[in-house]
Amino acid sequence: MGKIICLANQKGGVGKTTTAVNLAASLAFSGCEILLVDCDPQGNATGGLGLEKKNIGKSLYDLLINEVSFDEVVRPTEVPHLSILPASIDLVGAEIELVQIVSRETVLSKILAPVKSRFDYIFLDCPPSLGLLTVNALTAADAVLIPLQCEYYALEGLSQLVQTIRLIKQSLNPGLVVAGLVLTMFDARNNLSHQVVSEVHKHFQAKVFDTIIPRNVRLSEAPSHGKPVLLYDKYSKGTHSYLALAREFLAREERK
Amino acid sequence: MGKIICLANQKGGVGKTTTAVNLAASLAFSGCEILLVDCDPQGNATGGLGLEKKNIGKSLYDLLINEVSFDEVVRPTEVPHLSILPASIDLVGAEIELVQIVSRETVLSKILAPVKSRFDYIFLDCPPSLGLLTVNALTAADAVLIPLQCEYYALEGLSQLVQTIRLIKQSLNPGLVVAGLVLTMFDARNNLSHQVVSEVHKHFQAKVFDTIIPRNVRLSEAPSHGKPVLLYDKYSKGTHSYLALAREFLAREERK
Ligand SMILES: Nc1ncnc2c1ncn2[C@@H]1O[C@H](COP(=O)(O)OP(=O)(O)OP(=O)(O)O)[C@@H](O)[C@H]1O
Ligand SMILES: Nc1ncnc2c1ncn2[C@@H]1O[C@H](COP(=O)(O)OP(=O)(O)OP(=O)(O)O)[C@@H](O)[C@H]1O
Ligand SMILES: [Mg+2]
Ligand SMILES: [Mg+2]
Repeated sequence: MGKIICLANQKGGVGKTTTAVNLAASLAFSGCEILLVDCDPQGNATGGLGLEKKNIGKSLYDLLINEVSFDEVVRPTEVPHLSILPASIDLVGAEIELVQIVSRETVLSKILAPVKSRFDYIFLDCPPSLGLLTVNALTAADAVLIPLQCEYYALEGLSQLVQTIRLIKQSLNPGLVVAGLVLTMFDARNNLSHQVVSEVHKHFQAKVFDTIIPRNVRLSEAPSHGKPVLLYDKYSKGTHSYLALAREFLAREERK
Repeated sequence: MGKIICLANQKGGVGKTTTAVNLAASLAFSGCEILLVDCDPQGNATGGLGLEKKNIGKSLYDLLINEVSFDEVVRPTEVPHLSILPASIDLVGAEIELVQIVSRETVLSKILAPVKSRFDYIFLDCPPSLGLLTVNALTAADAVLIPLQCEYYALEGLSQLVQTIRLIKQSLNPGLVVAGLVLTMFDARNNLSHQVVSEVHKHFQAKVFDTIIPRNVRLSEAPSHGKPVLLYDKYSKGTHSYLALAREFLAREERK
């Protein structure tokens, strides 16, 4: 029965989209039925899976604001078992337009509730902010996966994110839990990376995924070809680390 | 007479804060009187210059919403000739509170107009979004400096940013110009970096600063010590590249 996982972190450039696209693709490859929802007006997950943003037609914006049907917007991707609800540029306006709507925080969760059972997992990629789009995603989610770049500023922002998750849990989504933290762009040659890893383990212990995503240029090249890394370079460290993350994700889910 | 420069890019993690802090510090070092305004609720520029966010007291939030005086909020930093208007966590609420204020886009420009002449340059560090805080910064600014990470997703987001700047220029700030684009986190060993550099030169020609900021671990370590890189490790590539950027910035200003 579909579980909704939100990739959130208001710090920019920490690997939310890269983790959403590649974890979703790796799980789809291992036979899960996956939906990826691009809640970011930048539309990086949409472009990263090969959809052309300019000729997108109907997008998440139309679902949130114009009440079209889910089936008119959802698309297949090049990866079997992976579908996407694409973003478009007018999503920028959605945050302002959502403000006027009654119960504006629960619009996305109402859209996803009736289709949840069609998928094993639904991943929500969020923009780098704590605005209404991210609040909608956190309210719709069963769990939050926190990508965390091995950098000082990213570590500094963690307490603000944890505070926001707590507020959402209290007021809008009592069932929300932290699925875990995924360390990204780890560079074994530099001390800072190791310091961040040990600091995060100290505070979050078992919540920290064992799989650490290394910095790997294939991961940053793949989106320019509109492919997840496992379709771009299946022998790369990027591919192996996200397949390992998918295996660990499933193992953690089974333990629950 | 003080010129206001806004560091903006809605793509996250492209080096806005790192460029704001280190360019401001390098210019202060060469004798300019500089103010840095931290418009990002994450408060990375505030932490990166050594201020403790928890005991901040009055911050930019109080200027925007509670109408305290500029002199109650502005602070010195460890760098001579560099002052800061710090951010605090309640800035997250400012975007929602600003919506109710009449002429909500020009609040920051009204705060800065009377103090502009005290400084040679005022730098505004923006959050990774195109919300009301960034709109306020773009409306207050004389020019926009665009930090651009040498990555595909960052390049993809450029047209959205340029479009937003054009809209602000038409409706709120006719004098706004693009001061230039600064390429950051350049890694000479990887093709993607070179591809992004040549792509940006093709589209923006003379607007692209000659100084390219290389990826340099000292730049990411310095904020954990609350110092700009020139106070953390004055012999590093990071320090040299931002001092070179400061020289080029001044040369371009003199040519105008
Ligand atoms: N492990 C990695 N190795 C190398 N590059 C990476 C890695 N993970 C992400 N990147 C690159 O770093 C940049 C930032 O990653 P990404 O865009 O996924 O972060 P994000 O958190 O989604 O950003 P935003 O806050 O803008 O949404 C991208 O250009 C991406 O290609
Ligand atoms: N040239 C560089 N070399 C190495 N690391 C860098 C460089 N520039 C920035 N960084 C690091 O990369 C990360 C992103 O940079 P920074 O936080 O300045 O970007 P930003 O655009 O301000 O992010 P946000 O969108 O969250 O505001 C930080 O951890 C920073 O320390
Ligand atoms: Mg993203
Ligand atoms: Mg920043």
